[in-house]
Amino acid sequence: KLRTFALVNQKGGVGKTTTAVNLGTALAAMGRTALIVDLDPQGNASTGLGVERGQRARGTYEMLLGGVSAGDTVVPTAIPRLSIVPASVDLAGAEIELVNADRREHRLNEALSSIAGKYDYVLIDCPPSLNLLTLNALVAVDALLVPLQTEFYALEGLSNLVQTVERVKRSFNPRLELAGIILTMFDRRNSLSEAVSQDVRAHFADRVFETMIPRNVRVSEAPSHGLPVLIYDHRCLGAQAYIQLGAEFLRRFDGV
Amino acid sequence: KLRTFALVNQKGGVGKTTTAVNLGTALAAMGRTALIVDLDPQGNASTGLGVERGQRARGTYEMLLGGVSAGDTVVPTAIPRLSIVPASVDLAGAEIELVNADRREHRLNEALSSIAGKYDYVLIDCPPSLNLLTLNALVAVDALLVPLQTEFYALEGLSNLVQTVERVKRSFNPRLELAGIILTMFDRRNSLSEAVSQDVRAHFADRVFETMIPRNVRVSEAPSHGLPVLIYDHRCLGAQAYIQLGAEFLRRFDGV
Ligand SMILES: Nc1ncnc2c1ncn2[C@@H]1O[C@H](COP(=O)(O)OP(=O)(O)OP(=O)(O)O)[C@@H](O)[C@H]1O
Ligand SMILES: Nc1ncnc2c1ncn2[C@@H]1O[C@H](COP(=O)(O)OP(=O)(O)OP(=O)(O)O)[C@@H](O)[C@H]1O
Ligand SMILES: [Mg+2]
Ligand SMILES: [Mg+2]
Repeated sequence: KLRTFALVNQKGGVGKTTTAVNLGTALAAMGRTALIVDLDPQGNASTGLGVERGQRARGTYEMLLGGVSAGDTVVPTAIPRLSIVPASVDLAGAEIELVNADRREHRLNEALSSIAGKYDYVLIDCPPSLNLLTLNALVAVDALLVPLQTEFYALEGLSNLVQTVERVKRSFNPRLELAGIILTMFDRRNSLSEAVSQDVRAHFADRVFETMIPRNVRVSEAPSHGLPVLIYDHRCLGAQAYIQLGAEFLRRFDGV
Repeated sequence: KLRTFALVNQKGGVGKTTTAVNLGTALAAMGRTALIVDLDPQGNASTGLGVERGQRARGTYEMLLGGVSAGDTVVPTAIPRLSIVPASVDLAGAEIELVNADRREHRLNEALSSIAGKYDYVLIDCPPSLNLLTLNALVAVDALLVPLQTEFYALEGLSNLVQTVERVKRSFNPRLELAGIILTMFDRRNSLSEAVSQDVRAHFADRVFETMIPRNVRVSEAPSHGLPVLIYDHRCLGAQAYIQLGAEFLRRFDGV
């Protein structure tokens, strides 16, 4: 059963963090326990879930390179059944430190192994890069989910991402699979959105989630309140789409 | 006189590439010679200016680590007076190779010094990260321009960026200054856009460009044709805004 997922796309601003935060919230709302791992030095997932600066002293950096056990980095969020390993400020320096570190690709996998079993699902939010942090995530998980903005530049990077996944699968993590592509910021009025979506479905068929996340301003307002949009405004189109995405996620992965 | 600029923001998807491509085009249209340096492994600026895969064999990677002189990496674009150093596929591996390289922060500065004088302006498009590639850009330039999407997560990263610039200024490049913030994907109907814009102007005063780039679908369609929006549809709101940005850029930096 696929239980640990990385949200990966080297293209920036495609909705990785927004999807990690809101899919995690939807799964928790449907009675599953979920853990978010914030692996992006920007710490947006930590902010989006209302984790104060003071609560981030022990986070992903300390777990990867600071000798702190994963269990000691997990903090609860305001959402029942949803916890997070926050990103502390030091994570910005992790990439360079990892290059010459021992077992540099396996550190996250080893750190998480002590706690991953305690949650129904683990979602790792990655930075916009195919760097050592993202590589650590790809080694640690069962599968990856690719949030894809329905725009041209985002589409261009997809083949590069697929090749990287194949390389990681061969060299480090044989169970790794591209489990799903999630179309984000979809705008029905925009012919480019439609064209990109058709192109992606032609190549990836049923790996593309049926549920598309529409562009919806309430989604982008929610983080300034430290809340997932499901809590900030559960009636809006964006929240409804993420609830639907949670249901589709469970249909795809919970039953197998 | 400020002549070399880096487009920097570790937040992804804020309009770094779109601004490099279209500001460069606007400056060329106004009679200046300009060079774009594509320092992002995604190679979006190269795509946005129609550089074919076959023309990217010698690019920023080869200039940084492959011993090729900068002059041998420059290719013309379809726009008169606008040239580019494209991003080849190997750039994805540069970050890890740079960590243990000699004078790792100065390689771009040294490589560009042989050609920078040939252009009125040099614009370096950076990846969404404060990594060694971006550090190389910050060491090599006179100033940085920060494209800023008027959204909450983008605002959150600004203080971190400012601190990084201060550190680089102290340790590597005393002339470095944050010369301008450019508000992108601005949507008048969206109160968040308005709030972010007021917040940024309160902190950064006249370093924030008067010209704001509106969200405009033609801007995001242009790259799929390998054209800057100024050429793809010069009458649209996005193109007009970038022409205005070019004029404001020259008012700010050309006369001094
Ligand atoms: N469905 C949506 N509708 C409107 N705005 C959205 C939507 N999804 C995300 N956003 C906004 O778009 C921006 C980019 O989203 P987000 O930060 O989640 O992307 P990301 O891929 O995590 O970015 P990065 O590459 O910087 O990590 C954010 O400001 C976010 O609030
Ligand atoms: N003014 C605009 N109106 C509409 N779409 C825009 C605008 N500016 C940029 N875009 C689109 O938004 C997306 C993000 O822009 P762009 O790729 O230039 O950002 P970036 O900061 O370079 O991203 P990255 O962090 O991945 O390098 C692209 O698909 C682009 O076409
Ligand atoms: Mg993110
Ligand atoms: Mg870019």
